Amino acid sequence: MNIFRFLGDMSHILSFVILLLKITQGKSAAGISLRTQELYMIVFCSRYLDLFWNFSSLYNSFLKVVFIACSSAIVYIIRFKSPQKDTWNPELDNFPIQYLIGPCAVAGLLINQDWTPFEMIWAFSIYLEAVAILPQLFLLQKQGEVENLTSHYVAALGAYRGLYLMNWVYRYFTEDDYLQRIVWFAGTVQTGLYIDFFYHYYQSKRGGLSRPVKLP
Amino acid sequence: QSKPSAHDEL
Repeated sequence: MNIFRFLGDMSHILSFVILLLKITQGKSAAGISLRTQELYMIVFCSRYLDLFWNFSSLYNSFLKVVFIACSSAIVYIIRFKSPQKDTWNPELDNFPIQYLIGPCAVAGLLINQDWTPFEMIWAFSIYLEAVAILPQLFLLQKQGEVENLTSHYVAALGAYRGLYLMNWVYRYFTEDDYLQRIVWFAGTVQTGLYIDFFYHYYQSKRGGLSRPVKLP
Repeated sequence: QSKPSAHDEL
């Protein structure tokens, strides 16, 4: 464990807290992509299958349960609970996620670490997480303006994997035979997708005023 | 001693 990875996990937890507060207190899922939340639920449920046999630390196992529970709760609330379910707009939030899941599944089959079924599923979840934010970014693009809390949610989510990139660099230089090309590649793609958002987020927050984030 | 799994990250 190093500070980058710890801060990355804290940023990830923060993103869950912000989103859960927004949809439970704000009673609205407007501006939130259910598609992206469904992809995250698939990512965590598939990646953390090893909960049952790979006990590397209490910290890991605890957060795996937390991430599966939170992502499932978010999908449940937006999909089934009133009044949030009425604030979700299927016409706007209509990114064809099958075009994300399909290629990631093929990639997981072909490029993985150990050729066992779990490793294929694990690689699938890594690739899927890299592109899972796309429906959310497309939704924000369509709306042009980003609600304040949503912008903090997306920023925390982008920061989490950005901090993980630093964690991988740190581990590469401090641990011998540390090699994780799959997560390095996917994590770089994932963080890259946020660059444009971060630019607009920074511009809007720079003045100290919480001017809304505008996407062109 | 369980094999230290390559997946020690979240």
